[in-house]
Amino acid sequence: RRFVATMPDKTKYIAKSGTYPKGFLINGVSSGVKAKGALDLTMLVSEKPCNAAAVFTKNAFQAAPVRVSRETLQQTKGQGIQCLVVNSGCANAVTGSGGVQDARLITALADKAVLGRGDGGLPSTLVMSTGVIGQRLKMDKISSGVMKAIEGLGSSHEHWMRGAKAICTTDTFPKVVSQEFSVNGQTYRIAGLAKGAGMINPNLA
Amino acid sequence: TLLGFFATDAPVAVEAVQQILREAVDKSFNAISIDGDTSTNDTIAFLANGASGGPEIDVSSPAYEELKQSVTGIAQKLSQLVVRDGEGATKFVTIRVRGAATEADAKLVAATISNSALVKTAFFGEDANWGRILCAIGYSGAIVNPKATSVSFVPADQTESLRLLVLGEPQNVDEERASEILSHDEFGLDVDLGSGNHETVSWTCDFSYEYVRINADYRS
Repeated sequence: RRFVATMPDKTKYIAKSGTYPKGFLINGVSSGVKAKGALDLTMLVSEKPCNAAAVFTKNAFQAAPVRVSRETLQQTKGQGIQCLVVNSGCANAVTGSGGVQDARLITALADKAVLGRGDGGLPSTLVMSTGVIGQRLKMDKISSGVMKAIEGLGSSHEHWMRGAKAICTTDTFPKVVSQEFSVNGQTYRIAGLAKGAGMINPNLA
Repeated sequence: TLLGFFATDAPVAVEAVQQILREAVDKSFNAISIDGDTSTNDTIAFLANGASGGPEIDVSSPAYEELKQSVTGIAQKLSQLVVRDGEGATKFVTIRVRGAATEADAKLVAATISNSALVKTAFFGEDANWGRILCAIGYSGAIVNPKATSVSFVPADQTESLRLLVLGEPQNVDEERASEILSHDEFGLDVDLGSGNHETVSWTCDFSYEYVRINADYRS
């Protein structure tokens, strides 16, 4: 018997519209880390400081952005977070202390560019990376990508979709889910993005 | 690698943000597997900016449970999208493990089935090779009583399940019906360990040639 891997139609899972939370701006751009001008950097910015938390891989070889984002949440006690920078060209994993410096630099860069914060204050940016393991980030490209992303921030469905596309690696479609919910007569909105297609057996804590 | 985040305009206290994220992730992203490899970068974040106003939601607020349900629902939808987009995946499989002595046992059995390469290649081949499923259950490390264990395939349209094993006894399986169920993009597997009252649900996919092709050609 011969087998053929016939992929089901997955376009039906792509959100055509959404209801997105107030006060969040997002954008996805090409920083040039990925080849051929593919989208590879997402920025999420909140107009107001957020209470935030994150769960991270329990893999003993935690990538630099994992270490730095955890450090940020510990330092801030999960308060005052306003930015999230995700790049998808290079995982910044097993890159040693240099990789940690790079991840901290992205945090500082976003803090300064978005919030006008200088050195010395508590960080307010979380970072994530995915892509090729064992290579250093091209920081010049990431830096210009962050600035480019800031220029085009927005809150439309298209902005959220660009944000979702720019975090993809081998994914075949962007993953965005949003909904409105009411609690005691007050209406709120929540949206989520995710990426992942391979190396997936999460053990998050 | 799995990356993701949730953003809400609800005003949520830090402790509630942490607690909700932890519980939502346990019932979603921590319950999926595509290939059994845990990345160095997996991260899921949750940000609440309170831009919509209203009283702050903390762990003792009446609104807390409702918010947790919303976040868990979104997390489950997203985690299922990740499985549906598994590299080379042609099948989306929901594994429900019931009757476990402990919740940990239920999760162990579900995870072992989810990660079994042989079970997943059988899913790809649409082969009702339930012996591989039993094999995975048996080596999972959970408390398993073979004579109390039952296994069924569950069609995606929720029509009658196809019983493969009942209380340890193999059933006279209608192979045509089995093939019909497994020919769909989506189906379920129900395992009743008959050893307690704990249960869990996890989601996985099949292994196809495409998975090897993609990963033979992608340095990450």
